Amino acid sequence: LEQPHMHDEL
Amino acid sequence: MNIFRFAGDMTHLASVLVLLLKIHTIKSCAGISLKTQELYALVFATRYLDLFTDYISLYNTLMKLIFLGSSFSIVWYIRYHKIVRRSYDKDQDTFRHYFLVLPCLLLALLINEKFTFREVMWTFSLYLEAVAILPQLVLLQRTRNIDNLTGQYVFLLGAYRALYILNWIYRYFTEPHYVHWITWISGLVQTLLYADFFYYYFQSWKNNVKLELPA
Repeated sequence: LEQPHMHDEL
Repeated sequence: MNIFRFAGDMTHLASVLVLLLKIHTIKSCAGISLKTQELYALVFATRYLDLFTDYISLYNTLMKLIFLGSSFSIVWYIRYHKIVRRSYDKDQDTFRHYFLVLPCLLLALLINEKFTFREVMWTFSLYLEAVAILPQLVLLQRTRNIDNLTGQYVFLLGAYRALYILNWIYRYFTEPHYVHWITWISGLVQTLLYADFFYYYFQSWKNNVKLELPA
């Protein structure tokens, strides 16, 4: 399953 | 959010504040590389394209706005402020932008997690951030007289990167499937660029002498 690409860092 | 990540963000914020303090209060940008500042403005402009499409948290949005706003205003100050711009070491700050921008753009087009506009821009911003400090380091080496605020500014930027690496190590062991090779490798390269500077910074601190980088 593909990981959602979360840009939660700055 | 873990303590390393938060401390990293705060160190990053502190570095920007130190630079704004120098520019705004002392009305001087001596020893500061405009090239590096312009590259950072480009880094944030390309990385935070998700600002209006994805909401992560209020903290995240606020910090993004702060980094965008501060980087563009610093560039504005050095270029156009009638007093500040006089102290700019234009003849020493000769690094060419495109030597860094073009390879980073090419690399982002070739190596990315997903070939979409936003993802390529995000990756480009990571690669560019990794090398954006180079014009500043070159300028430090050419400037015989590094003032305290400039030294602290570069030190805080380096500390921010080092704390982000600790954050990634922590997240790797605490979060499932937390693997981001592109972010990690470019972040590691970025931190290694500070190694030399750190060495001389701690030497000058230990011996209580003025910071000076060897030519």
